[in-house]
Amino acid sequence: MAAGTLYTYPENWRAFKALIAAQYSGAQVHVLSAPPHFHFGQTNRIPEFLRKFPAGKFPAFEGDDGFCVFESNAIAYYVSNEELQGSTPEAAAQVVHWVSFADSDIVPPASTWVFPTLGIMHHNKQATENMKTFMAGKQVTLADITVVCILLWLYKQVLEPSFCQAFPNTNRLFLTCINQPQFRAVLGEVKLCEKMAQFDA
Amino acid sequence: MAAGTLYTYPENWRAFKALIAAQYSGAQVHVLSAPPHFHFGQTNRIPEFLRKFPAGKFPAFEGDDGFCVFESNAIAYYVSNEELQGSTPEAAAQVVHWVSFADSDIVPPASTWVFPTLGIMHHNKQATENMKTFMAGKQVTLADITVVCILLWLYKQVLEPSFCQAFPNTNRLFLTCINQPQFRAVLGEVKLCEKMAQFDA
Amino acid sequence: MATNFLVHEKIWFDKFKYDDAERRFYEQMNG
Repeated sequence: MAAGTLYTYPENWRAFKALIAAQYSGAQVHVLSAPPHFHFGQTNRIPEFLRKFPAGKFPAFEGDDGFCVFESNAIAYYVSNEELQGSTPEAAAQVVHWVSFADSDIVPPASTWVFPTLGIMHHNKQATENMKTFMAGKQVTLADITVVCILLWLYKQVLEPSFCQAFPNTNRLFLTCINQPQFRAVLGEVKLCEKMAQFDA
Repeated sequence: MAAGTLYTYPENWRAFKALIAAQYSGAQVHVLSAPPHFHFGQTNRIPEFLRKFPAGKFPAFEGDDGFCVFESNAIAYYVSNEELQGSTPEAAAQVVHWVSFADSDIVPPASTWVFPTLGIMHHNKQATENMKTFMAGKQVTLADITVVCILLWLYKQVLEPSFCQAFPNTNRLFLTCINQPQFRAVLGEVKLCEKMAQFDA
Repeated sequence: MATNFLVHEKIWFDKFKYDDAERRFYEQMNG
């Protein structure tokens, strides 16, 4: 089973994927996300770090055996066990399917909707309307972990009960997962939004 | 080994990933991309099709055993063999790494650069400058197949020799791969651009 | 606060525009 160090800034939903996967697989992942071991904007400029992680992106993983990888999906995959990766060719293909679909079809509209409410970008009404609902899986796999981590900000910032009652499958998936001990061990208590946050001018 | 039918419109770089992978793995993939079996814009609105592929996206794969999946990375994964998927945990993680990196860091700037030259998007100078170079792998894996299929339009439309000489690694990866029989069987002769196509007003 | 980091996230906000353009392009190509 993999073991190593994860470099990330705090509260990074991309890092949560690997950390929750490790809760299920038992992989030993040591997180460095605060000084003196980690300074956002500085650590990823040190030649030593860039030699291992040329793109300077976070999260970045360094195995105890020296194996380095920085794409969050690859880190989550590497610290997973076969159950999480999908134990049959069909299950493995469906994990790839939902991870790709989540990154390509959830992240852009979800970020377009949430970021303005955090005051970190302008509001784009059209794109916000593009938000979609997603199927609930059966057994927790990387697909569920990935989708739940991507939906996290939405449920914390803008998906007020009156709005998200239209997506029962997604609610069931999200609420079921965040109450699993392995999710709670990483995310803690997720405070769901009561009132849709508005664009923070 | 997987066998089934791939629904796609012609010249779809997303479909090429699975078709090239099948050349290496020996999976039997039957392509439907023209009438009467396939009408882009109509086929994906038929209830029968949407029951199997709810997002109505292409390419879409239906196994001879009825297994259905529509994300292109998942289809390419499903028709691959272990060599292409990465035969060790590290190799498999690196395949996930490069497929994710290609989708998140190559597709956006590549589309920003190529689409205006096809006359289907306005020109965005800044974003176009963001184009990056990518490492050449050793043994062909899904990572190479994915990156080459994503770079295809760039090399056909805008990467004139004077410009891409700055990216020797990428050129080597791209030229090496497109001359492999398995790539050539799907892509045919790739006509490289001599003169950077300009924004087609 | 985590939002200070989010602002550095690379998100393809215009993806839906490019998806629409790509779909129109191939629908045109396929008559």
